[in-house]
Amino acid sequence: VADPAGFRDQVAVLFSDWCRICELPATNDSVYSHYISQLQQSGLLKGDDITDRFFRILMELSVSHCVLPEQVSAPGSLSLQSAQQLQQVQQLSYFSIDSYAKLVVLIMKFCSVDQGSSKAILLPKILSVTVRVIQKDAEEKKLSFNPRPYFRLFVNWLLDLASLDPVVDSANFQVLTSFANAFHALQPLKVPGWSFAWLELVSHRSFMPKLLMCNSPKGWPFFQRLLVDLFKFMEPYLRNAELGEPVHFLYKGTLRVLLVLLHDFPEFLCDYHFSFCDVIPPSCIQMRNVILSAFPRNMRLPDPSTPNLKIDLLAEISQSPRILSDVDGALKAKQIKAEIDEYLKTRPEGSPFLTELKQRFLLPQSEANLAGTRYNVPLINSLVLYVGMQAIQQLQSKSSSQHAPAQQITHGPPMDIFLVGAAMDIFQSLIKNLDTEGRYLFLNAVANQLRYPNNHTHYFSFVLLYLFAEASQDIIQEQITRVLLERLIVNRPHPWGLLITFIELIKNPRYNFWNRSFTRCAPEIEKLFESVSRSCG
Amino acid sequence: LGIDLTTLGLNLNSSDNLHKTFGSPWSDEPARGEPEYCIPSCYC
Amino acid sequence: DLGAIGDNLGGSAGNSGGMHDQIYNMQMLEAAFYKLPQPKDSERVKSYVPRHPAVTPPSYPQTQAPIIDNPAFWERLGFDPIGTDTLFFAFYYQQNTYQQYLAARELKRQSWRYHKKYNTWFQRHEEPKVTNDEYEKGTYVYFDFHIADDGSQHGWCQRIKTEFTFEYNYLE
Repeated sequence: VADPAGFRDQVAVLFSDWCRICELPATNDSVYSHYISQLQQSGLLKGDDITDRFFRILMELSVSHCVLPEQVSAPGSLSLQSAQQLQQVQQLSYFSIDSYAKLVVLIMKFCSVDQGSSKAILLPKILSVTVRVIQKDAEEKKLSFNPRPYFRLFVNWLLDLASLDPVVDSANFQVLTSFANAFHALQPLKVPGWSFAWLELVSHRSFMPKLLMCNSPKGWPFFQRLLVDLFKFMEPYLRNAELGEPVHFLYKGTLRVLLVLLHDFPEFLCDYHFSFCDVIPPSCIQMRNVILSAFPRNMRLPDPSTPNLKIDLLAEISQSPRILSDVDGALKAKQIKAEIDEYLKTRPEGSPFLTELKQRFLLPQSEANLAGTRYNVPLINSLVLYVGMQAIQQLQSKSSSQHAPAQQITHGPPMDIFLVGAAMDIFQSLIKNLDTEGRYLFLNAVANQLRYPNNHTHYFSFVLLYLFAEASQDIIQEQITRVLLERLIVNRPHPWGLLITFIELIKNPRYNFWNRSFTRCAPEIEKLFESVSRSCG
Repeated sequence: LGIDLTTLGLNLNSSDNLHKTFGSPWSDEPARGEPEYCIPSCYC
Repeated sequence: DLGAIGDNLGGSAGNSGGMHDQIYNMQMLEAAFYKLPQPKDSERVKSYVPRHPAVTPPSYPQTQAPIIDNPAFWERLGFDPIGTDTLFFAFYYQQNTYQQYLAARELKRQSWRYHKKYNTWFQRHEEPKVTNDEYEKGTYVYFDFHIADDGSQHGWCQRIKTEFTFEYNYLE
């Protein structure tokens, strides 16, 4: 519905009054609070439709005054490159944007609840207006959309609104989550032209650390969602080894953010690894390794190449890792969770459940194109981790009920018939019945659990080695080796669980690794195995 | 084969948190904090 | 074919839920690549807040005169000894401001040099006796905060230092 007649002009006058106040060399709070109380008295800050219109027009005005008229050039006169460079050096004057940002900050500071408006109501409302203006501008302008004024607006707000200490100021946690919700609404899949500005804001030192530190992990789900938004956007482009320059630039920026998280907030990456692996393409090995290499700061990892390292005796190896992602959501969505539970419980002989499982993993053709694979990767990931967790749980309850010392999953011959039982039936059936691509995805799902010392790492390390030892075809052993090797030959970091599994595979005579023909199928492969085994000590 | 992540401008061996000086995902320079000028105590 | 899935099967998908298709997204991303946020987009105008504001009678101007940020003003200050002291005052007591920068630039223009280790400005009193790539040695004037031995009096003054070695790696 159009704005009331004359409303836009009225707002324009108010905005120019405000800019004049901002231009004064030094203004004290009384001038600001007086101006804002006038806005309140004129009913512009009630949080109703008029409020929406008021801030939308303010934002449109501040952005329109922000970009100086471009040096006009005949469209044909500039090459694409120089036109783009011109845009890059486009002189932006941010006075109007800074003034608008400052007005919002001071409204948050001075608006009084007794006049029917409060920070808790107004900020989300102003941000949702902001989101709509950006989405609309991006949709209309498309290639000529200029993200920088909006970037400037949010930088001002993050520095002035989000910088308070959220632990002290619980109201500030709401501020942070309001920004997180706005960034989610402006995620790259929705506003691709704002992707670079978005990642810089989301990882801003006044936002990301605050959200991850305050009442942790209360703020974590908000940031996890933003990181998944980013991975979802990049996923189709990261499937290819060759990245175009813009994607490569975004990818390197993402790596920097992940390294800051790995260094400062490793527990965040540990607890959400599962949901991140769902949206990182299998070919994006180093980025996934960064996430899988995270381990809790209070943990000391034994050097994997320590001779005769007794992994089974590590205290942490029997502890379950914290998984904050939704593990069985995909199984429920596909309505196969109940059948899995039933199978794990009763393990019926000759059940068709196992042979049909492979079909359940296949995507309809239409979705296969979009997904870049014929398989439902999140479903495979979910089944592998869920079944493994059930097996570990039963194994631990079984051993505690026998009052025996916690049954160690040993890398030796399977000591516990259960471990080889229902869960392993499922894994062995999959590795036999899936085709090459499906088997690779299944093995990836298992290898994604090889992380820091915990009982998942231990169990899934055993699963891989057991499947290798029991494999009925060479190709299975080759693919198990391939999944491990391709994660080891990329630049560091390498997850601890991956290293100890590969070392066990090449050292333990039980797997007879070096006699497998594929280790010598070509000179460079032979050299590769030797160099990787040397680097593993 | 990925890239050498130590070339992205982050001091991964730092004992301090990296986020305090994280400038931007696009730069391999730490954020320039506010330069701290100090008046030598004898001048105060 | 044993490992990472082959190249993206390509093909742009239809729109799903307000999302765009991959080709559109890539085009927008490429356009955005030439409009990256610049460092100055995050820089704020430094608003200087005096840490120890001198209390002055209300009849005094309570805000700085705009001329203080005018480079020409500082160039004029350099013409007489009193003005030079003002330059030093601005440098040491108006830290983190534009005027500190302007004062330093004017002092440098008058061949004062800032010694980073001693936080002190030096000026050659005569041609140095020794100069090489690492340092120069000679007699200098320097601007210092002097406290008399008996503590009776102290204050800023310019003093002579003979046989001083000015190592260039301390030269700001």
